Amino acid sequence: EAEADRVGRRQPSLRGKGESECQLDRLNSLEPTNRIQCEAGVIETWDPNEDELRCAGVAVVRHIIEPNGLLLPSFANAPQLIFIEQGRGIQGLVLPGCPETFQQSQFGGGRFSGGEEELGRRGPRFQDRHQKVRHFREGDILVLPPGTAHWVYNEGDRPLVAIILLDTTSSLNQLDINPRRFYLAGNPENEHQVQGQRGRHSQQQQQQPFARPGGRGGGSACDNIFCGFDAELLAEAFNVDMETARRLQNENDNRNNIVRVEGRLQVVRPPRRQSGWEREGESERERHRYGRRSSRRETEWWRPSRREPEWERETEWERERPSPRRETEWERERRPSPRRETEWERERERERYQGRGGRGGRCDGLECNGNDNNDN
Amino acid sequence: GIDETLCTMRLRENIQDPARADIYTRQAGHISTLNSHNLPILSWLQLSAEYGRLHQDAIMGPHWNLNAHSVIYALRGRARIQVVDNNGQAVFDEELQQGRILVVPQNFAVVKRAENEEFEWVSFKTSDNAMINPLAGRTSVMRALPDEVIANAYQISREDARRLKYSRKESTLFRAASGSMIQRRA
Repeated sequence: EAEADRVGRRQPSLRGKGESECQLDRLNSLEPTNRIQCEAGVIETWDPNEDELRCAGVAVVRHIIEPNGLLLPSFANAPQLIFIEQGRGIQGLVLPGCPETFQQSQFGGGRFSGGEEELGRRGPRFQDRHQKVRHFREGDILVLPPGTAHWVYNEGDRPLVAIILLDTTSSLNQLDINPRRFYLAGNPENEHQVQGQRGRHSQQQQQQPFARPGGRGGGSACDNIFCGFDAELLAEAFNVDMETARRLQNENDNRNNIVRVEGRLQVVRPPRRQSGWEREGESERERHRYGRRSSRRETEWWRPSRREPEWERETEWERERPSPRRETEWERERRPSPRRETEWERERERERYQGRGGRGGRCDGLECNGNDNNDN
Repeated sequence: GIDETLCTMRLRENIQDPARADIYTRQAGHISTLNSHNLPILSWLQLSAEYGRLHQDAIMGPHWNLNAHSVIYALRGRARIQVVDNNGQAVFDEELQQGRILVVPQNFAVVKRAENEEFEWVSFKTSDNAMINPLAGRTSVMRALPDEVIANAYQISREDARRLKYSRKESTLFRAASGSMIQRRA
């Protein structure tokens, strides 16, 4: 089994663990086997040891996040694709090395070197900044590279339902094929913990596969990755006091991995208004999907069955986009006619492209990357 | 084309020289990385390496390896190392002594602290472009999160959340405050 594990890991095309893994006599539709009740939502998981899932080398999870619920930051050992079945929200993705480009304008665009002293001196004028925050809505697919932490907030009026697939046999996952989630905060029950897997809560789960509402009832066990570190070492690393360092470990937190935000989550983010470019892109997509849009008449098969709720409908403010101005007769007459390219110019252009890409004018991939005229 | 690639390919690089350090602080030490960007043959092997030196009482902040396992070999001195798994359990919390190796699996969180002497190590990583994600410091996960998310996640005030985000100015290597200072702040 270990050998099959190793081979499967090194060869991503080899799904499943062994040769017999996919010899299934019968396929079954699967229901979630584990349900974790959180303060502001539910996490449901399918047993990754089911034959079908082992054959496919994937794990599946469903998050149901109540309005104003926050999925605490975590990361997994496998690439993830998330489909938003219902609702809308915002997602923060923590990409190592990327700058904190979302910042308050009161910040003055200046540089902030940080530090406790400076923080104190700035007092109430200090504003937050962080990495990019992304809006998403029903029907979206979100992509999460392995090892990349992310958090999600439901800012809609109805539950947010997300179906998550973890590709545990991806070559990007160098651990075993068990799905593993690493929590950066909270005191959550491990959603991928399965029977027989070692861990603090496995015995609890065997006895009680469906957790009580409201979490574990104040247990002092701790599951986020800060719990494994010595609090003093954390205080030194973060340059904070011991009390704050201990709060990182969330020892007496029984809210699980989806918590309720008091009020609304205040983060720096652009408004949800669509830009003109996006509108254009959407109409373009629709044209491809439904054929000639101008002559298209609404038919039963494409009309959405569900009426758009109030919050999804375009607002008055969004509708106020400028209509394209039509050219007048006078302007049309005075418009200069496009000059025709001379043969000499055409020759120069051809030479320039050939000299750059070396492939008859095509410039693809890394070959052209050093050229400052290149768009790519 | 083979003799233009294989035969003339660069196969050697010194990473111990402090002058080529990728991360350097006078107080805490330095780290040099060798990956397929500075030694291209590593892209074939899917491997990379890191050399580090921590001064006495210095810390390499908590972080996880995003896309690789890491095999740490202690070259000189000793350091206290903690490694934490996905259940929040410390799977290693000991001193790593000269001549020993420690395997840190992908995604497991790790922190190193040089105790009473300087600590030198070399890490071999199983990706040609191994990346780490720090938990503390200027380029950390904490800095990337909105302070309100931090406040809600750890049930602390926004002021404390900002302290968590901004109190540590350095990026990876820190000079540890003495124990008495931490107690005093507490």
